Amino acid sequence: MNFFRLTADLMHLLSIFVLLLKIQKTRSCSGISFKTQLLYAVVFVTRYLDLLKWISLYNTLMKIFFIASSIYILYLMKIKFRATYDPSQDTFRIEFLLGACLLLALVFNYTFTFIEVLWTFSIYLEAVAILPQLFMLSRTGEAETITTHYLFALGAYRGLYLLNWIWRFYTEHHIDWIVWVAGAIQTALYSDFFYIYYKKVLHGQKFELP
Amino acid sequence: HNTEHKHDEL
Repeated sequence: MNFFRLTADLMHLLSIFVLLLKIQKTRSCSGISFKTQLLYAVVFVTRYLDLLKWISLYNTLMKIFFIASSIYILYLMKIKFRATYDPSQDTFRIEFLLGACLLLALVFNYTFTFIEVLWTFSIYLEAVAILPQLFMLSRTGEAETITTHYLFALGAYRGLYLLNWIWRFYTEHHIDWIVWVAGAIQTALYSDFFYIYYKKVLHGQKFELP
Repeated sequence: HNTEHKHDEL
């Protein structure tokens, strides 16, 4: 564990709490892509099939939290606050993402086993899981401030992981190509968002696309 | 590089 990784994981936790706060406080999931949240649930379930494999208490508790919270968010969106979800805004075709990630995972993986291929699939899928949300944002052209804080924390979590990998490469000679490439792509997807978040939200303005 | 890849990150 190092500073970057711990901060990254805490940002990831924070992003989920901000999302839950947004939904509970406004009693609405408007502006949130159900498809992105569904993809995250798929990511966590397929990645943490090794849940019973002991790494540390921290690792196990975080895995349980990520699986449970992602499924809870699906429940909030699909059942509790269903009326506030507008599917006509959430039109990104996730079938292509799922198909492409599965294909890539079958071809580019470390070991061709069931668990490993699904782990690789989850890494690739996480990289692109934010696309339906960003697509929704670009369609509506604006977002509630709290939703942008959620997206910022989520993007920051990924950006910090890049620093963690650089740190681990120099201190432990830790190499993980699959995670590096997917993580770099994932972080890059946030660059436009980061720019507008910095220009507008951090200067007290509403998030609006130019 | 070990083939038994350890996934210790989240």
